[in-house]
Parts: sequence; structure tokens; C-alpha cells
Amino acid sequence: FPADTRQKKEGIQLIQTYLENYYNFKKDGESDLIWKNNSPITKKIKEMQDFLGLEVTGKLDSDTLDLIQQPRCGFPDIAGFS
Amino acid sequence: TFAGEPKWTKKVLTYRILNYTPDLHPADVNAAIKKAFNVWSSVTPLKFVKEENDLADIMISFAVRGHNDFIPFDGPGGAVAHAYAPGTGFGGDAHFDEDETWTISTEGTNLFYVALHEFGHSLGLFHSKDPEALMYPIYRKFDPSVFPLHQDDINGIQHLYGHTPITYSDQRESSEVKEPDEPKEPALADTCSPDLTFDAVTTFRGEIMFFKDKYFWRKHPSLREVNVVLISSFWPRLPPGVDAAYEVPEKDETVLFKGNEFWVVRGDTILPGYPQKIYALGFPKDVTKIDAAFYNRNKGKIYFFIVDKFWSYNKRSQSMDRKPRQIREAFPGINGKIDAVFQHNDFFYFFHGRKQFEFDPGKKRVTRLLKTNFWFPC
Repeated sequence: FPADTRQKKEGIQLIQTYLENYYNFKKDGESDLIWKNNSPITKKIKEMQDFLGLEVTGKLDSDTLDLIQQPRCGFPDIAGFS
Repeated sequence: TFAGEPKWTKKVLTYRILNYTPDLHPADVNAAIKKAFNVWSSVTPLKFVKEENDLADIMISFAVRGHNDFIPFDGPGGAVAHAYAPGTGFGGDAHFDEDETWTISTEGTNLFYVALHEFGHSLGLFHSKDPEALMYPIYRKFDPSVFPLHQDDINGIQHLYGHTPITYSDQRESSEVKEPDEPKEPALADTCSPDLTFDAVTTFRGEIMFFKDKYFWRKHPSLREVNVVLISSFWPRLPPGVDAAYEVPEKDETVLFKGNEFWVVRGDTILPGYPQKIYALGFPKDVTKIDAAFYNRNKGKIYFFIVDKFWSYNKRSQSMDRKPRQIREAFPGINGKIDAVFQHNDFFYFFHGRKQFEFDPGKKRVTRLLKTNFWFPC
């Protein structure tokens, strides 16, 4: 892939894993990764950005990409964990 | 807090370190873990006891990747540790990712700071949305000289367990210290004892005076030596066991309180007309003694602390508050009765039993938790 497409792909992988680990995101099929404004993953990104004090864009912007690569506590950020 | 607010019902909890990271000396791991528990003890009634062999409430271990629970670690970076809410089995346990480089400095992943966060979970705290709070999920570089708990963390843990109470032993200790009416001669306390407590502390002509029973220690903040002096050798008419003291530097006067009386001294001279009753200052009759006092030069106000409330006296308008206020409202993080307080540079130092809290009036929060003998060359 051209570099930026590959980076984008890596970013999508990162954010998906992060949301699965800490925001109870469950990807059921490829369609879940479509980035429409009200798609499941966009909603989850907004939820995560709100919790971590980021600008709530629903997009994988650089601040968001930077923060999800910081060391963190392994415990989820939202309930739904028992 | 977690859903359903799980918390421990007992106040003394046990912890056991099951294995050690090869990144640090075991003694450093023990110290970091103990220090983390001490911070939570400093703002709650909780006490923590290290268990060597048996099961403990909080089992602490280092592991990599899958480690027999539901959340495998992910190699270096990413998740560095996790812990479980209070409960049986895994409840309360804390797991640290051995794929991290554990340190006791601000480089790498600082064990004390991560453990402090994880034990917040072990005690029932969930993640905080406040980026300044310890319980915020992302680890950042931290300033080891600043008290690590933010007001948000303290509010959360005290919602679950209440404030630092005065335990009977503290009360007995402070009542012994405050009312040495028994004929026994209190021995001169050891200034380096971890159990050191004070009756009163004040600045005094550039020095700091630490009162205890019938003695006081004089210490210049920037010099090492400490002089111990019999109170009666300075002010023969003053009874032992000062309750509170404060200095008004611009008048070269120091005010000493005992019971419902007070004296004003200049150097080793008691000014004429003293003692007077504290009611002359504007206190109501139901106030029978002052626990601590200090003069805030910046505000021109004198603060008097009585149990968990305080009064302030405005020197300019010569007026006392009409009614007392809660200490913790004006001084967040300072809870319950205090033994002594004084101002040094731009900070207030509150003494409560064996603890000393450095308070930043600008930030309106506790910035350091110190030992009472912090000022002595121990």
C-alpha cells in the first residue's frame, strides 16, 4: 500500500483494538467499520474521545491516535465489565 | 466507583506480593507498594497489612500476556497493569505487566504511581474523566514532589470509606499531649520517631518553633541544627503543653494559647496584661480551647482551628467571623481536627497526628504528604 494508506490501515486496526479492549466495542462484520457519522465505530470513538477529554470528532484524528498509543491502565473505561 | 459501588466492609486490609519483577530490587518493590498503600491510608480510615504466606485481600503479581484471568496483557506499552474491584477471588487483586520496564524513577514505568492507580481500583474506584486525576486511565509523567491524589480521587475514595478518622490511639495520644495534667513527667520526644506529634507549631523571628509537652524545638528552616528548650526557661509563667501558637512578625509578637487563655510574648518576655481569656478575641463561650492557629500575612487574617471547623480574624477590620466554617471547605484535603499549623513561604503546613500536609493556598489543594519530622535532620 502507499504509506498513507498503510498508516491509515494501521490506525484503524489500533483504534478498533482499543475500543474492543476498553469501550466494549464489538465488531460484528465489515460493515461495522464503515465510518458513517452514526456508524457503531464512530459512536464508540465519540464515546472514547468524550471520556478521555479529547475533542469529540468521531474521527481518527492525530490527537486521538496519539492518546490511544500512550501506556494506560488495562481496565476498561466504561462499565459492561464484570 | 464501579457499578453497585463494591467496597471493602473492613478497615484493615491485607496484601501479598506473590512474585517480583526482575527490573527492581525486591526491597524497592516492597517500598513502592507500601508507599502507595500509605497514600490511600492518609485520606481514609483504611490500614494495610502485608501478608507473607497466606491468602490476602489484595494479591499482587507480575505477569505477561495471558495470566489466568480474563484480560491478557499486550506486550510492552499499551496496558501496563490492571486491578479488580473489591470482592472475593480475583476481587481486589492487582496485576502488573512484566513486559514493561518497571522503575522507581520518572523514567520508564514508575511502579509506585501505577500501583497507586491500580490500588484505587482494588479499593473500589473506577476511572476518572479528569485528566488531572490519578484515576484517569492514561499514565503520564508525574511530579514526585506533588501529592499524587487530586481532589477528584479524594472525593471518590472518601465517598466509599469516609475521611481519615481520629482513631482512639490518636485521640488518646493527642489528649495526653494536649492535657498533660498527670503528674508524670513526659519524656522529651525523639524528633526522628515516626510517631512524633506536636502540640503547636509557629514561626518565631525567622525560626520555626515546634511545641511538645513542656518543651519546644527551635529550628531555622535553612540550618541543620535543632535546639530543644524548656518552655519554662523562656516563659516561666506559661503552663506546659501549649495548645496553639502564631506569630505576627510585623509586630514582633507571638501569641500562645493554653485552654481558654492566651499570652502574647515578644522574644522571651510575656507582655503585660496577659493571660487574657480567648473570649476577648470574639469567641463564643462554648469555645474552650484552640487546637491550632496561624497568621496568613498575605490576607492579613488569623485562622483559628477548633476540631473540624475554623474561625478567621481580620486584622485590618479587627473583626472575627460571625460563625465557624468547615476546614475541608476552605482547605480541601485537610480533614478532621488538626494539631498544629504554620505558614512557611507560600505554603501552609497542617499537622494531624503523625502526618503533615503541605497545602498550596493558590492551587487550594494538598501538594505534599510529609512526615511530622520532615523539618528535622533525620
